[in-house]
Amino acid sequence: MGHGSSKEDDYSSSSSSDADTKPSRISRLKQRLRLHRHRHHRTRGSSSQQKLNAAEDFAGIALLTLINAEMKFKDKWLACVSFGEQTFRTNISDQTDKPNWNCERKLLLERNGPRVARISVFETNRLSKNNLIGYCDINLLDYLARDSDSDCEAFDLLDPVSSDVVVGRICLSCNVEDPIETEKNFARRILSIVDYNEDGMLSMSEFSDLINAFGNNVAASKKEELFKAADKNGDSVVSMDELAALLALQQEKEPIMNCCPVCGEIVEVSDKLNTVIHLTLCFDEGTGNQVMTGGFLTENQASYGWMFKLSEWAHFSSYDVGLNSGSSASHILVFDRKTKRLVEELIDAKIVLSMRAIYQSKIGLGLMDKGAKEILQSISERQGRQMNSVESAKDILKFVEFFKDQINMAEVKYPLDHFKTFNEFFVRELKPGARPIASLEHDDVAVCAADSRLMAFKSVQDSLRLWIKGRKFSIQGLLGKETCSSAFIDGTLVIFRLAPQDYHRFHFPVSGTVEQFVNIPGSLYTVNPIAVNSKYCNVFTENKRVVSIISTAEFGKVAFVAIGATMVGSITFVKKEGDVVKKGDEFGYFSFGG
Amino acid sequence: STVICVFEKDAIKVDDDLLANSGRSLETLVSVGMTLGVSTKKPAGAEL
Repeated sequence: MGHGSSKEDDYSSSSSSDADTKPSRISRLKQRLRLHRHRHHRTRGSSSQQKLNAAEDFAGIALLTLINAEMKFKDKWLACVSFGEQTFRTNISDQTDKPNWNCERKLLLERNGPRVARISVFETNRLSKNNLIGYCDINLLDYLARDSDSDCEAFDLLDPVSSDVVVGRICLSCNVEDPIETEKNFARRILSIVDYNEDGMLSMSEFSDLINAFGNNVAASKKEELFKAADKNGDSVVSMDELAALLALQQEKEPIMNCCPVCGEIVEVSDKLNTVIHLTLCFDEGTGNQVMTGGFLTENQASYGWMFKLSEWAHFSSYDVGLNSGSSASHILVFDRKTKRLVEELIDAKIVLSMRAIYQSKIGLGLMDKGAKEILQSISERQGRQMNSVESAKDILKFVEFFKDQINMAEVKYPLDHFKTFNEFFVRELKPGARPIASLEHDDVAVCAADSRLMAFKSVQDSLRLWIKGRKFSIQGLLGKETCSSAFIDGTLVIFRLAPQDYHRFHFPVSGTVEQFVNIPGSLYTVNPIAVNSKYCNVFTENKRVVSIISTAEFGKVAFVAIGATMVGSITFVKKEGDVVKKGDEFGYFSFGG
Repeated sequence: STVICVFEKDAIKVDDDLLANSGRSLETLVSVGMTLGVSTKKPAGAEL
C-alpha cells in the first residue's frame, strides 16, 4: 500500500523475471532524459533551452512519495500536494516534530501540462480549519532530470507569511514510471477487470465486454475480427501480452478505446500514451493503490478539519468547478494561468449568503425593484466619498495586509505613503514593465485587458450555456443600439472580472483608434459570478457602463465595455475619441463611487 | 467591476486554454498583456 515497499511491489508486479538483470526504472528514466538531451546537444548545439525542449516533450506518470518532515515544534501534521487541478493529502501524523507519512501518489505529467507541485504542510486542529505552516514548490521534471542518485531529497519548507523564513524540511522522492511499463500495467489491469473466471486470459465473451466498456459499439463480427487479430497464437483466448499488443497497434490504426470506462471522459484518439495514462490513473482511484486521499481541488479544501470530513463523500470531479461551486459555496475556484494551478477566491460567508439571497431568488430581485437599486447606488456614492477622504488612507495598510499574498507592492509605482486616500491606492499605477505585453510588435495578437478572472466564449450562445444565466442577456442589450452592429451579434465575447485586490486600471487589448464612447446609465449590481450565474439578474445589460469602439486593422471593430459594480461604480478614461492607441496602453480605471 | 470585449464574428481565435477553461465554467486568472488570441483576418495583400 505504498508504505516504503511499494517500489519493490511495482517491480515484482511488472517484470519480476527480469527485475534483477535490468537497470532500475529510475536509472532508465534518467538515462532516457539524458539521451534526449545529448541528442539535442549534438543536433542543435548547446543551450539551456534544449534541456527545456526535452523536458517539455516528456509525458508519463510520476510517483511522488512524501516521506517525512522535520518541523520546529510538535503537532499532528498533514501534508498536501497540489499539482495542476488536483490536490491530495496525506494521513495525519502522530503528535511529533518529525512527522512520518510515507504516502505516495501517482501524478500525470502531460505534454504542456503543469510541472510544479506545491507541497504544503499543515498543523491540524480537531475542530477548526488547519493552519498552513510551511510550503515548497518543486519542479518535478527538474527533479527527475537531476544528476543525483539519491532516492529522496530534502527541501526547505518556507513560511507562507515570509518566504525567506525556513520553518522546516520535508523529505520526498519522485520516480517516473516507464511508458512501456505503464502500457503493460494498464493491459494487465483491464484484463483483470473483465477476466471473470480469473484465469489470466480473455475469452471471446470477456473480450466483447471489454470492447463495450471502452464505449465502442462495433458490430459482433468486428469484435470477432479484433479477437482473432489479438489471438496471435490461435489458442482461442487472449493473454495479457496479446491484449497489450492489440491495444498498442489497434489504437493507432482504428481506435478501440473511445471513452474511459471509469469516468466516462472521451479520450483523445491522437495521443495514445496520454489515453493509457489517463485510464491507468482512473483505474487506480479508490482501489487502495493510491495512498494519499484525493478528490480535492485546492490545498485549502484538502486541509479543512472535521467540518470538511462531513462532506467528503461529495466528490468534486473536475467538472464541478467554477459555475456550480461559485453559486453553492463560499469560494470560487479560479485557474491561475501562470502557475497552472487552481486557486480559491475566498468570499466572506456572510456576503455569499446575502448575495445568494438577493441575486439568486425571485424574492430577492423583487426587493431590488422595490428600492434596493437605489440603495446600491446610494451606498456606492457614499463609499466613493468615504474612500476619497483623507481618513480613508489609514485603511490602506490593513487592505495590503489582508491581501498580502495577492498584492505585490514591489511592482507598484509609488510607495504606500504616497497615497493620500484609499481611492488613490485603489487605482494605483504599476512600474513600467511590470506587465510585459505579449508580441508587442505584432498587432495581430490581442492581449488581456486587465488583471482579472477571464472567461472567453466563441459566441453569445456559448456564454449563455456556460456562464451568463441572466435571461435577458444579449449583445444588443450589452452594447446598446448606438454601438451594436450586425458583426458583433454572433461575435466572440471575453469577460475580464476584477476583484477588489486587483490592479484596477484597464488597458487596450488591441492596437487601433478609439472611435466613440457611449455612456449607458444603469444599476450597480455586483458582478460576482453569483449574480452573473443567476437567471433572475441581468448584470451586464442592466449595470451602469461605458461602451467604446476601437477600430483596428487586424480585428475590425472591437467593442470595449467597462461595467461598474456595487461600490466600484466610477469609470474614468485616460484616452479620448480619435486617439491612436497601441495594445497594452492604459485606457482607464475603476474606482470607488457611484 | 468588469470589462467585456466583443470581437466581430470570426475576427479572433482566442487561445485554446482560455476557451477550454471557460468551457468548463472555470475562470482563468490572467494579467494585463498576456496573450488573448490572434487575428483570423488575412492581412491586406496576403493573397498576392
